[in-house]
Amino acid sequence: MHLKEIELDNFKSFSRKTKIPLLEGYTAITGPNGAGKSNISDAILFVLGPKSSRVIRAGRLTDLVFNGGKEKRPAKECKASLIFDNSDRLIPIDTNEVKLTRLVRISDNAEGYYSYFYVNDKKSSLGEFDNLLANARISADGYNFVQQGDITRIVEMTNLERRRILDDIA
Amino acid sequence: MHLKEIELDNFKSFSRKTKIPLLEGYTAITGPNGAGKSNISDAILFVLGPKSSRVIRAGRLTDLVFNGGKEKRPAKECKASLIFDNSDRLIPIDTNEVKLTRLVRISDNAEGYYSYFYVNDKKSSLGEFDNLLANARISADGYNFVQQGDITRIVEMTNLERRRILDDIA
Amino acid sequence: KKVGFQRIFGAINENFTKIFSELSGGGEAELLLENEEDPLSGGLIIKARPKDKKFVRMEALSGGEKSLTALSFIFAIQAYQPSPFYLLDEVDMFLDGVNAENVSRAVGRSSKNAQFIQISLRKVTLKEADHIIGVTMQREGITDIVMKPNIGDIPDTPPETELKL
Amino acid sequence: KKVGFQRIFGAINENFTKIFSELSGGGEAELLLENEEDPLSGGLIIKARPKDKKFVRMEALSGGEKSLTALSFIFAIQAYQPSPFYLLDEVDMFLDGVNAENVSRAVGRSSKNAQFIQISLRKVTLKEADHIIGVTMQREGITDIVMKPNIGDIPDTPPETELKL
Ligand SMILES: Nc1ncnc2c1ncn2[C@@H]1O[C@H](COP(=O)(O)OP(=O)(O)OP(=O)(O)O)[C@@H](O)[C@H]1O
Ligand SMILES: Nc1ncnc2c1ncn2[C@@H]1O[C@H](COP(=O)(O)OP(=O)(O)OP(=O)(O)O)[C@@H](O)[C@H]1O
Ligand SMILES: [Mg+2]
Ligand SMILES: [Mg+2]
Repeated sequence: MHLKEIELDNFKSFSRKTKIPLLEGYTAITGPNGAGKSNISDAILFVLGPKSSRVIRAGRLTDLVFNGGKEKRPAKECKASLIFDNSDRLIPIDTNEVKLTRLVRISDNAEGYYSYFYVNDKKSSLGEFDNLLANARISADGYNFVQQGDITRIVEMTNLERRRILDDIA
Repeated sequence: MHLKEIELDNFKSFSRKTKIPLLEGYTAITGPNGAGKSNISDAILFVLGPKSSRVIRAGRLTDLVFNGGKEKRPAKECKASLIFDNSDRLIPIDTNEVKLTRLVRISDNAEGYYSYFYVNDKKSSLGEFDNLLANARISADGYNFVQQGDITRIVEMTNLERRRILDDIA
Repeated sequence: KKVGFQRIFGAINENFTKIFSELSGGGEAELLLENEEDPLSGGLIIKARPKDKKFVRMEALSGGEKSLTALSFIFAIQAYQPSPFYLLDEVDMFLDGVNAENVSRAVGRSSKNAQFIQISLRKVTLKEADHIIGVTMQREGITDIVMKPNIGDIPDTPPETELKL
Repeated sequence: KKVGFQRIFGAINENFTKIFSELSGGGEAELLLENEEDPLSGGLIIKARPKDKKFVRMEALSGGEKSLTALSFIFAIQAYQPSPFYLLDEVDMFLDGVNAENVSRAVGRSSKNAQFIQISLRKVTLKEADHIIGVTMQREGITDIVMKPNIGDIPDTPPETELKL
């Protein structure tokens, strides 16, 4: 199984519908400071970590919606989709491709938001979505996601905190 | 006033008597990871910050004594000297050159240590030494010393901690 | 519960020692429990000795050495619970050229069995990758991307020239 | 006491805004007090807007942008209480090539009036410096140094070739 494509729609600094194709093997993502590289990582965690306490740097989920950049109007909702090649059926769904989508819409009073999940473009509950991720072992809580700053955090941990990392794995 | 030379004797990874000449203007120090670059910074803080809580990464002062490297025997004492050009008399001593030295000797029972201070090779008390630094405004507590990791610390501070930085300056 | 912890600890420790030796070109490292009979009452100590040096407390290691040690620990955990894909965001920041290259070569080897996406500003990392995604921001604060797949097949265009790094 | 604080805050804020604009090539930043009437009962907020972007909470800035903001804050404090010499240890770690070069050019300008020693692994920094000290460790765990003064005077030997970086 591998990630074939990421589709972003008004997610953080990606204002237009942006498709990011990915291939198997070793991909490097590069570019200047503030260009949007970690925002791509945030999009992946946004979809794969709906219940995760993993900091997406946004104070609130609504901060993930494109804020208008320099001169445009802010968007009302943001959407991120991950398209996986599932020929090995690692995700327990009987299709060769699985598309996982999450959408956050700012509510009209601008105070709250709506959060929706879709599997292959069909609406799904948070519970079903989360179960799917856990079964395929691609949830955002794993150590396969190393965020900018995680190295420093591990270096500065106390011995007790470090041992608790192993507890959580057990 | 500028720093003309640093002399290190069995200080951390500098086992032989090492003289590091310095010129006015902009000096860059470079080299591989673990080569000893930050150890030079530690030596400067060791001399200029005898009362400072500034972490020199050593758990105890005796950790600053050359530990033998790969195959040599550990040393019994370490010494670091800073030689300043004092033609402008910024340091209140009437010599064109001022040498500030600090020495730490491991006591024979290997439990404690002796700490000595010298100004122009004459023994000085901690109090006199500290006063001299304060008068010349070259003590290690200032913001003119930015250690590896200080940037991250400032980024991750709370707003209250940041305001207290300004309190301390006042 | 304690038996489960010991088994995990043993497996991760073995991975950690092997990976650190690889990344540091011959150094030694191991994980130790503060309390061996009752692990859950004490912490986990990381002991590391870069090549040709004495063991020092982790706090006395250089910035780059600490970073390499922490990264070996993360890789050791990853090896214990393998995943089909990995995302690494600027893990080579504190490393000099040689260490950063060791890391990207290790990632290159592991990428035969899993998909790796590594965000990096370092040329030595970019040159080990199979594919490169260039991310830039236009003047209106909107991100643009450009993808160069299979860069190994292009004989004479180093990727960084293309992306004006 | 409160008057003293206001004066310091005003001076450092002015330095901060000017320095951030310089280092970020045109961005804006300022310091704000959580409690303006009673500063000592609230914290200090840093607000920054990189060039061509909207203001976002500092937590939403990129790694490099946060680092540039923090460095501008440090430089602002330094400008308030000048010293005859400065020591900077790897402050350009999180910065891309353009930002690291802005920082080393700013250091170059300030070094006309004070002595600057900057520890760095970045070529863009080394090329702005007047003198270079190369630090290496021999196989027995002992540090060696080599000094190249006045590198600006050597017309065709880029420093990094000499040090095999
Ligand atoms: N909701 C939003 N709408 C538009 N832009 C946003 C939004 N949230 C964050 N940004 C912008 O995204 C940028 C951060 O991008 P990101 O963290 O991906 O950078 P990066 O490429 O990882 O940089 P670095 O190399 O410094 O880590 C910030 O400049 C911020 O202004
Ligand atoms: N008392 C000591 N005796 C001998 N060597 C020591 C002693 N204390 C520390 N060291 C060695 O000094 C090295 C650290 O050096 P230093 O922190 O100066 O590296 P650095 O050049 O700043 O590297 P980086 O680029 O990774 O920050 C460590 O490898 C450590 O083994
Ligand atoms: Mg980033
Ligand atoms: Mg260092």
